[in-house]
Amino acid sequence: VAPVTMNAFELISKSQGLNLSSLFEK
Amino acid sequence: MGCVCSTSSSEKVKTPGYEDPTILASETPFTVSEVDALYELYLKLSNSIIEDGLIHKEEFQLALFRNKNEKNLFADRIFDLFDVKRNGVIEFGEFVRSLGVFHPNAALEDKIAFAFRLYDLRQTGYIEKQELKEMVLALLHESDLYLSDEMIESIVDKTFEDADTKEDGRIDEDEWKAFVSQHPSLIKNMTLPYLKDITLAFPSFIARTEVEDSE
Repeated sequence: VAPVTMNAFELISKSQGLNLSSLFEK
Repeated sequence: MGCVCSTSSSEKVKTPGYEDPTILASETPFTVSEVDALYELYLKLSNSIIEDGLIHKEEFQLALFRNKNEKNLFADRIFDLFDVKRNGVIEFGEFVRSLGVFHPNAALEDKIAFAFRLYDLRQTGYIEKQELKEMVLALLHESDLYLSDEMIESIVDKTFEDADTKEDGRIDEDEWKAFVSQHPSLIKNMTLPYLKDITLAFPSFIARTEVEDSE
């Protein structure tokens, strides 16, 4: 798993809670 | 044109917090037709659990996770930022204006500022180390990933070493801007390609808008 090489914000930005594209799924 | 015409203009007016699409279009990257299309989406989201034409947190979570009981720190923060009036619901105008930041044509500085407010959990004007750790823990929890506390501390410390250039133990908005300029991928999720032309993404919206335009 890659997280160790990522910075914390990169990790966080992958949260499903920040993925607003789900709002547009029918 | 069948059922696509079922929502009339008069019904629109009855929705609490409804705002004139022309005004919303003038204040956001959206066209009037796109605001109309967003209204269709808004109607769907705002009546999914409580049929009052307002988006409650449970409805927002349901749309994001297909589960109204899902607890997610980041979804909560997004909801709170959309809920500009802080009255516990997202009204139509708030929905459109907030989504406008996620439009591909929105100003980069608006996206960076929105992300900063998102991560400034306690709204102190700074992203603090404890907040960053809390967010990493939340992300790991939702992803079913495990990292040792030592490793989490190491990731957070390294991030602060890179971002906290003033070395005062917190990240201010200027430091955040500089950090994002070095790592543009950090705000990739602040752009929703769907919004570029929402009327094309949702053909039924075009049909309704065309009907209205011809009225």
